[in-house]
Amino acid sequence: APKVAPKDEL
Amino acid sequence: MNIFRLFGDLSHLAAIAILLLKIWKTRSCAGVSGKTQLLFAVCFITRYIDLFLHFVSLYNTEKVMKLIYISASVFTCYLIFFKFKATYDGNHDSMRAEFLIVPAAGLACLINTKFDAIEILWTFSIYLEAVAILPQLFLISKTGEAETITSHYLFAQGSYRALYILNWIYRYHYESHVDTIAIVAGVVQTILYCDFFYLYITKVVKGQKIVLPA
Repeated sequence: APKVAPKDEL
Repeated sequence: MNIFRLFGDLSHLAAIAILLLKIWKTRSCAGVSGKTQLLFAVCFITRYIDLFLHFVSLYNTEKVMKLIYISASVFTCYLIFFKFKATYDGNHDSMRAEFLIVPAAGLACLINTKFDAIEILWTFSIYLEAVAILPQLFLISKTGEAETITSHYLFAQGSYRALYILNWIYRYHYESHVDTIAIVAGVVQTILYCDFFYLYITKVVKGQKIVLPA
């Protein structure tokens, strides 16, 4: 299952 | 980092630069919504609050970009509300920003991934960014036209999040990475530009000016 994203985007 | 996110961030930088140049060169912020710029400044500050909390040396481009976004948006607000205040079209920039801020804040408290201050501020920033362009689009509908340079600004601003959607599709497929809140808000944000994108592609690209049926 896709993991929730780390805040690595602007 | 993938090509979509790279061009998305470049498009965002271009939008900020185009607007700053327009205001600085023409020494006027006519046709520019000060409220939208204020909302964008709030978005950047609440999203990159970590820069202020534990300031780490500028060790990567991401931190530099965050600082550029915050300082450029604050400087743009300064130009609109102070330096070129006389040219600010306050009468037409009349959408109530509270109608955007309060629901975004409320929704951020209801729908988030973790109920803690930083996460809620980030979620608020994402929801607010989705609707932050509305006062600008509202202003254009009120004045019935948009300067060509302002149209280019809007096109770059709208393209940035549209490219981010492609970035999320890419990351879902190759990195099984998903951020539902950012994706849903990003889709809503991009949909709000569709009408403008249509006008931009059918008119501005052919050298005509955008004039709305007033």
